[in-house]
Amino acid sequence: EDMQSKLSRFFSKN
Amino acid sequence: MFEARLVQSSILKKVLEAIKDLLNEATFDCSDSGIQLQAMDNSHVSLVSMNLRSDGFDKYRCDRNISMGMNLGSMTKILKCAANEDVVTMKAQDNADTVTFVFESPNQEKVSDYEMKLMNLDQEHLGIPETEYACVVRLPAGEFARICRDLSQFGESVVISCTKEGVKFSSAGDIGSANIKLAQTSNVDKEELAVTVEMQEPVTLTFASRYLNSFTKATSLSNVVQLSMSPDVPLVVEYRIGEIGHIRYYLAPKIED
Repeated sequence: EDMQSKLSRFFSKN
Repeated sequence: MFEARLVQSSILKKVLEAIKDLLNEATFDCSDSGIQLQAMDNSHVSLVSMNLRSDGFDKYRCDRNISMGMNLGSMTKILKCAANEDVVTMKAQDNADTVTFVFESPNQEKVSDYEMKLMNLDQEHLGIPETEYACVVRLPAGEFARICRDLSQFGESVVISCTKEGVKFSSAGDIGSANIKLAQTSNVDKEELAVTVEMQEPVTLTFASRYLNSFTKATSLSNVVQLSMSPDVPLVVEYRIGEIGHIRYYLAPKIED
């Protein structure tokens, strides 16, 4: 089963 | 003083319809260039980025930048009080703790004003890197909504596979499996019926269907939807908002663990 990733993996907090 | 007047209140009603499933609250950042909103859903799996340019409003005044924390459930209730053909004006004093919505009927015989308390929301803005996407697909928004709805009956994930021939949407689960292939349209008379694929390299990514379905709540805003994909980066689902702006949804992919 694929694991749902989070946006924080791709986008950094400003 | 902030004041923004829109002849078509239906645009604002549709924008709320498009975001209220994903977000409970959001900050409307107003500046002289327009209104911007960026917020992640509670699970931090999807992000909504909306922009309404000031030149798209009939009247727009923003003396000082103002960030208005809105409860989207309350804002939806207030906008439901506006008729589609009403003119809507949003206004707030500088560093105010309320915002006022004024709805005027076309013949000016009925004028309503609703004052809503603003919320103090902590601003966590994400930096979204400019990306050259491997695949950019444009297709009729209604078609995309139909595909997401049909496939979500089969499984909680949708695999989107893009090649130069076209784009394939697949899902599988307990009842079986489903594949929907859209070929690039050759010569369609109407732009908004076309399926086009700009491909630098083929891409296959997996996404949760329930987020895709939430994104399609924006379908009433635009005839066309644009999907941008690259390996191992979030999907971008973009709907234009007339001539005034856009809504972009970002969705983190599901990754084999």
